[in-house]
Amino acid sequence: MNIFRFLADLSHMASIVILILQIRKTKSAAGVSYKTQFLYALVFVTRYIDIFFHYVSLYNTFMKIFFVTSTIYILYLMRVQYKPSHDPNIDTFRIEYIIAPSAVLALIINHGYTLYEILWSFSVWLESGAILPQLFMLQRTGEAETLTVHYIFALGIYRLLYIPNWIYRYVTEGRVEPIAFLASLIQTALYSDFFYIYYTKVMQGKKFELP
Amino acid sequence: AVWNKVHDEL
Repeated sequence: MNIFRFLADLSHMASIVILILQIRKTKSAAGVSYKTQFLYALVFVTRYIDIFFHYVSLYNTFMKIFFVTSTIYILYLMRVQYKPSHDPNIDTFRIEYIIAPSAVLALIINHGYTLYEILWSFSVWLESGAILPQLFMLQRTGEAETLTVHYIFALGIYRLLYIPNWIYRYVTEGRVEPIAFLASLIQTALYSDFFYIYYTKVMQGKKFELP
Repeated sequence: AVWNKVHDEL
């Protein structure tokens, strides 16, 4: 475990905690994309099925349980607890456009033709595009709650930090993971616009508003 | 370089 990966995991965790606190505090899920949360739940469930047959460490197991349960909890908050606050009419990105290419990529680029490896690869590709409904929604509404913006930022930082993690692991262990590395690059590229606006507006204490 | 799968990450 190196510092990049550890900070990445912490920022990933922080993003989820921020989102849960926001929804609970404001008793509203306005501005949060249900579709993005659903895709993340799918990412975690398809990737972490190995929890039952592949033990790595207590840290690893704990984090997997955290990501699966917290994301399903967010779905519950949005779908049941604070349902009226979520407006499906502005959450209109077609998730087939993310799921289908991810499935195709998983079938072409994977670490072996077993159900587990294909699901793993699918989850990695899916994760790189899962933020799109949320970014699309942000673009439609033009502005967002500060906390929603911090949530997206923390989530972006998490995958950005996995890039130096992979460079570090290549240098120190000689390990290369082309699938996760490429997916990290794609995901970070999708965030680049967002990062730019975050930097020019939110960091300077202004409200998040799209130009 | 080792190209095989790394299963120890999240």
